[in-house]
Amino acid sequence: MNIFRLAGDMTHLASVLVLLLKIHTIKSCAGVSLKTQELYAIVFATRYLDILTSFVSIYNTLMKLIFLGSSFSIVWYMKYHKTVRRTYDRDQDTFRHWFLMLPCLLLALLIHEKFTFFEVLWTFSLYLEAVAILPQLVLLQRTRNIDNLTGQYIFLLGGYRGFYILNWIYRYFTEPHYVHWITWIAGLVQTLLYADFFYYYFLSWKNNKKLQLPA
Amino acid sequence: GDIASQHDEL
Repeated sequence: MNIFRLAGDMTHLASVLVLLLKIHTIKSCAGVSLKTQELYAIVFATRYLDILTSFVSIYNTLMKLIFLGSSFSIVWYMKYHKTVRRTYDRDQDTFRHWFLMLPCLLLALLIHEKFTFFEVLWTFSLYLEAVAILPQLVLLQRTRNIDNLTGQYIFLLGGYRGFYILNWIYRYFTEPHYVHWITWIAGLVQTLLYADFFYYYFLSWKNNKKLQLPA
Repeated sequence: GDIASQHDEL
């Protein structure tokens, strides 16, 4: 565990907590894409299938449980909670997530490190995580007015990706045989998707103005 | 690559 990996995990955790805070205390999920949240739930479900069979550390298992639990509870809140679900921007959040899942599944069947059930699903989760933010970014673009918590949520998620790239660079130079092209390319694609959002986030922060995306 | 070390990340 290096400082970049820890910082990445902590920003990831913080992003989830910010979203849960918004949903739990303000009882609102306005501006949050259910499609993206469902994709994350699928990402964690397929990636952490090995939770019972492969033990790395208490830290890892605990974080896996937190990410699984939080992603499914966010989906549950948005779909079934009587007040939260009324704040969901159903008509704007129309991205078809099947269009993301099918290509990711096909790609995972074609390009993987090992052709086993767990490994293909792990690879599928990497590809899907890379594009899972797209429905959220499309929703932001459509609603344009972004409240602070939603903006912070996406900012923290992007930060998590950035730290993971630093972690990979660090591990590549410090650990022998640490080469994972699939993870790196999927992670890089994912981080690049945030670039545009980051640009406007910093612009609004610099000018001390509310975050607004161009039409 | 060593698959096991890949899976020590989240």
